[in-house]
Amino acid sequence: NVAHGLAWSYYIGYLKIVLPYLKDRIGGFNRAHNNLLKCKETWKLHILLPLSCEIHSDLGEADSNIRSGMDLPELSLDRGGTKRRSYKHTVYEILDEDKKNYCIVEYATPLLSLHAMSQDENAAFSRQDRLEQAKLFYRTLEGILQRATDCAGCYRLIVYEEPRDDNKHFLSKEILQH
Amino acid sequence: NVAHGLAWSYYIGYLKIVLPYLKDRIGGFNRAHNNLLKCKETWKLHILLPLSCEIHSDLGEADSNIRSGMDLPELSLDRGGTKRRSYKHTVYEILDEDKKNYCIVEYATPLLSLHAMSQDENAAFSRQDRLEQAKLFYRTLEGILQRATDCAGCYRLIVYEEPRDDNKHFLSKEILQH
Ligand SMILES: Nc1nc(=O)c2ncn([C@@H]3O[C@@H]4COP(=O)(O)O[C@H]5[C@@H](O)[C@H](n6cnc7c(N)ncnc76)O[C@@H]5COP(=O)(O)O[C@@H]3[C@@H]4O)c2[nH]1
Repeated sequence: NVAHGLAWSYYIGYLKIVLPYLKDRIGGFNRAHNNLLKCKETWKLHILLPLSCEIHSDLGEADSNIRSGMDLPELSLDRGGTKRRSYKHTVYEILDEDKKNYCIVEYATPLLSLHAMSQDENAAFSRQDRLEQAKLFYRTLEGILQRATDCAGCYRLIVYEEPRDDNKHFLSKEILQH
Repeated sequence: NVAHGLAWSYYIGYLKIVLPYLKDRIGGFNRAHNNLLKCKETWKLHILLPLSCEIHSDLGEADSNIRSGMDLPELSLDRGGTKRRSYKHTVYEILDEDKKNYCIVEYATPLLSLHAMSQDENAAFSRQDRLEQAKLFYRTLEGILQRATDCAGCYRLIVYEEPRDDNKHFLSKEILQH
């Protein structure tokens, strides 16, 4: 069950590391960018979990109402022999009618791995397996985070299936709802 | 089997991305640092796999004959919604008697996840499980890399068990042997 290991690795190797620093980095960002992230509800890492595992390198490719803006101050840590390994988050500007909203949002990177595995002939991993594992990844991650006291209140998991119709602004609406 | 997913994620989310760029980045490094990596045998990413999963953030902590030196030129890619995510490698200076050797080396970070899981009470993951999964991680990764044409000749897997005696320079000797 690939997803089980991916969820633990994503928590222990990433969220457990970056989420405790998030408040400070948002403080630094607000001082540099005129308090764009003023509402405390936005002081969270919004993690997108599309069950299709169709992931874009820039959220603007999924929805033109989402534009990449600025970055949070970089987090630099010595890790596993790599000096100053860098952890970055992008702050996106999300249009809602005429109003601009700002949000720290990214896709859950392990879903990229699931997608790539379903396309590598050596992985013996079908699209059916991929959907199953994407759902298991979400359930396992949610369970881990609920028990993780050091991450409480710092994240938002946004799991969804893409709409079948031609809803061009589905993603921005989905994020703003959360 | 946690290790199976970790090995695939390490290949697909990291090695498959960084290894094809390695030659170019070494070229850039050599121009900036007077050809320190002249021997073509060193034009590889040396990946340390201690079966104990005991991993240091700086290799110098494991062996005082290893000193962190400089970095390869950074690789910056838009990935999963994070703009300009950064991939770094540290070039270490390894002393052998009086001779200085230079080498791109780091620990396999998924072993850090295995270690952390064996210490998280919610993971239900014993030290015995951890050793088993570390071995499975190595075997799975080796199999994947052997079939990966885009990574051929760009890496060296160095798997080892720490010596029981007080061999202070075990790691530097192990790396130089490879
Ligand atoms: N969005 C995001 N930004 C990050 O900076 C980041 N760093 C890690 N992760 C995800 O967390 C989990 C744990 O990471 P770990 O480092 O143990 O494994 C990593 C690590 O062993 C290796 N790797 C990836 N990026 C780097 C890197 N920059 N330097 C060294 N190793 C790396 O390849 C594995 C898979 O990486 P991703 O497939 O990008 O997703 C990881 C993983 O799901 C990140 N996710």
